[in-house]
Amino acid sequence: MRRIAMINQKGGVGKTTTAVNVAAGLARWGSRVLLVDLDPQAHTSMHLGIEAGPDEPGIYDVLVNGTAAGDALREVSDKLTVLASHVDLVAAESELSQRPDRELILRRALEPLFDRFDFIIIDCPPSLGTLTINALAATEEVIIPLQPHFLALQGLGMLLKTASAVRGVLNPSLRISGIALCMYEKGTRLAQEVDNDVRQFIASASPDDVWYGARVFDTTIRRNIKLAECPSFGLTIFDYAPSSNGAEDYGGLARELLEMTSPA
Amino acid sequence: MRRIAMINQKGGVGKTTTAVNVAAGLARWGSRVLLVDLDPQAHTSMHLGIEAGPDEPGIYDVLVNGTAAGDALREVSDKLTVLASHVDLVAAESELSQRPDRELILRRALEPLFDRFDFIIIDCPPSLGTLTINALAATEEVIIPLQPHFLALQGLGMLLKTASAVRGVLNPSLRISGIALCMYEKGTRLAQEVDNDVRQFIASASPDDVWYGARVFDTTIRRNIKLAECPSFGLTIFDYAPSSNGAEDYGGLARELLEMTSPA
Ligand SMILES: Nc1ncnc2c1ncn2[C@@H]1O[C@H](COP(=O)(O)OP(=O)(O)OP(=O)(O)O)[C@@H](O)[C@H]1O
Ligand SMILES: Nc1ncnc2c1ncn2[C@@H]1O[C@H](COP(=O)(O)OP(=O)(O)OP(=O)(O)O)[C@@H](O)[C@H]1O
Ligand SMILES: [Mg+2]
Ligand SMILES: [Mg+2]
Repeated sequence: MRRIAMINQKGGVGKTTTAVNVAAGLARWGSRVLLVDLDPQAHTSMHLGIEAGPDEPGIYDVLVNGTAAGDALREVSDKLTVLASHVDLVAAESELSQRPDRELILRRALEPLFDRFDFIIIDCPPSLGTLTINALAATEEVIIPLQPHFLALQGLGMLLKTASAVRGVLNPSLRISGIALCMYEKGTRLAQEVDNDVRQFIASASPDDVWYGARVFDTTIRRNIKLAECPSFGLTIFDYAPSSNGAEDYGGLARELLEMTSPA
Repeated sequence: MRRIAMINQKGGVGKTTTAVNVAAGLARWGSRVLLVDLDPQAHTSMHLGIEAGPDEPGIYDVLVNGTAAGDALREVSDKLTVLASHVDLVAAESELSQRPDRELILRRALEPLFDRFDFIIIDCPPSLGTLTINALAATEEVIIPLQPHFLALQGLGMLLKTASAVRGVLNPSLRISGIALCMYEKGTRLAQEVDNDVRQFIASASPDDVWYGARVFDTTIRRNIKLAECPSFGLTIFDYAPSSNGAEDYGGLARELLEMTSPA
């Protein structure tokens, strides 16, 4: 069972698009996948056409009201299940901040589900606040979706520092498993420069760095308007445009994840 | 004197790029502009090559330590001044949350500067937390940078609701002055659809809506890789690629802002 969080505090780099389409890609090859929407924007839920209303339990109820996670699941397809979000999750950051165990609430809530799924994928908001810390404490692997732009590269240090801190205090098995280059515009000098910078940075990691052994995935996700269109139909890229570059790239990324030997 | 905040809790829609290049455009035409970086990512500061170190006062010192804003300014060019940010601003959200006047701290800090500038432009983080509420309380106008994508459109309702609430409780003169379509990919059906949706939504506003009278700016900002390259040189688009589409579009947007009759 692998637990993977999509994290990057830089906004708009492809976290949600990667979480949804990688989860769908893994499910298409037969893995049982739980996709957790931990963003108050609820974009993962919207992307799949799920509207977590006030009457149906979602991630807010699980984190704040103690609802069992198993009672808040929605089956999207044969192998893909979602724990949906709702805009009321915005209140969770301040409501959880008073609790002594605030960083471990998500991990405890998901533990009873560990034997029901092969993958748990978590989409995070664009911040390093309490919700993202919960994701870092609840998973074993972090994938960093990264748009190959200068501004997006700047935040990497802060993210790795935060992951190291969580590994040291809350979750010793945490590691950065990979960086996924998203919205890649082939042929631009900028993408090539950032790509090189990131690979050099990763290659120079020392054994006690949380990103030691991380990879830049071979599959880059090309910019492709179909990836921005499919959420408006409540569909993954595979159902909306199965022969598009987007489907090819996310299929490749899911395949690459499956072929990685999972953490010991 | 006009005070304008660039706000959109959706990440990566062009807030920073619009704040920096509109501020620079206005300064090029002779306006005295203060650009405030209210994002802990400090991307506006980085975009202009400013590194707010621990020894030099920035927005964190102004908000949390009571440093006078006038003592934390940096002149970038003849007419453009910046109040820079630093990653320690991340702590401000929780440090301010205990203070009774927490939403009005920025407004009070900027008031002594009102007569020194023709425009105050504020760049905000991708959230509707305490920092963005401070910006809503401190300005008269909000510009919403919007990427014409489905997911980006979803958050508009929540943003308008928040702005209405701030107008009702803290800042009666607040209004949405416009929506700036950014990263526009001409020729895609999606951009056209979102463009139409937004214009229809705005047109159907009633007089007591905070977005009543708002416009979708005539100038759309086209996707242009030069806009993503210039931050790595610490330059605005005008200094980096003066004949690019990016310079033409942001020059046009700044011109359009100047030609709007300012609020009474
Ligand atoms: N490869 C791609 N090509 C074209 N558009 C893309 C691609 N990946 C994502 N998008 C679109 O770009 C926008 C940003 O992507 P997305 O919302 O997945 O990023 P995010 O990191 O989750 O954003 P946030 O920080 O707000 O959570 C969305 O409108 C999405 O549809
Ligand atoms: N019109 C454009 N064409 C191409 N790239 C752009 C354009 N506008 C912005 N960018 C690039 O897209 C990325 C996102 O833009 P930007 O950082 O300004 O958005 P933001 O809303 O401020 O993001 P955040 O939510 O993280 O604060 C940046 O790397 C920026 O350089
Ligand atoms: Mg997202
Ligand atoms: Mg920004």
